[in-house]
Amino acid sequence: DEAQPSIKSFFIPD
Amino acid sequence: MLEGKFEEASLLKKVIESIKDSVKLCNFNCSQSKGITVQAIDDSRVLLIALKIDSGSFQEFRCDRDLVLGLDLESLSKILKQGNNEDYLTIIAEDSPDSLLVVFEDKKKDRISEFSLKLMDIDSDVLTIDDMEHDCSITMPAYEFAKIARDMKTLSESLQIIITKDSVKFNAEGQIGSGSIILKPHTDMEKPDESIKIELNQPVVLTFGAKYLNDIVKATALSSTVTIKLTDKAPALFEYRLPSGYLRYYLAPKFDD
Repeated sequence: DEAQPSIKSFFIPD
Repeated sequence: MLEGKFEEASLLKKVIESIKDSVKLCNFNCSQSKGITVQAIDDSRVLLIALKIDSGSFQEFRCDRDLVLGLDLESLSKILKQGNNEDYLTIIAEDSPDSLLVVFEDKKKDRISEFSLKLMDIDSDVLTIDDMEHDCSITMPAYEFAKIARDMKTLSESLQIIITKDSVKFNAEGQIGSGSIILKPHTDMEKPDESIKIELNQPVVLTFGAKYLNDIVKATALSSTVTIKLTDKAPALFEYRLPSGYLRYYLAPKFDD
């Protein structure tokens, strides 16, 4: 099975 | 006051058609130095859209003060459909606007049409996106990538992209069977945009949701080529160049659970 992470988890909030 | 006049309405029409199915509400940030910039995340939080329409994309551009225009893209799309692709399109907003004025001018007939779009207050998280180093980069014809994304979605919910120095392979495995498409780099001297270019620091294998790739290829009309930048275990960057500016999509990869 594949998990789909959120794009937000890869970037730092400004 | 903001006043931006496009030589042709088609540019903004294509931009909005490229993103409106992914993002319903977003803020257009307007400034004299940067033109119009947008950062928005799709409703399922998998795709990030970064748009930059530089002042060079406009025939005339003036923005006296930094402005934020909160837009419902479905509503903006309805208004943009009122004008012809070849019309001049001018967008106008006051300094503290509650509406955006959209004006179309037909170049041949004496016809001017004006529409007012209500603006909204939209809360949005802003993420810092640095210019990342990438393991590899592919530039290829946009229509060819669109066809691959659309065709492979009929086989599987996921599309694997495998890059080596000699090729890029798109691989789909689904219930009815599997398929793969292999492209090799080549240079077309007569039609440079038909070329396929691979730059590789190290080979990469990543898997993406086919649905999101199909959202991304809605931008195909904007540019003859797409550049895809991939890095192991990091979001992929899909870039469509505008005449002056870009539309970028950052897509989170899938991982084996």
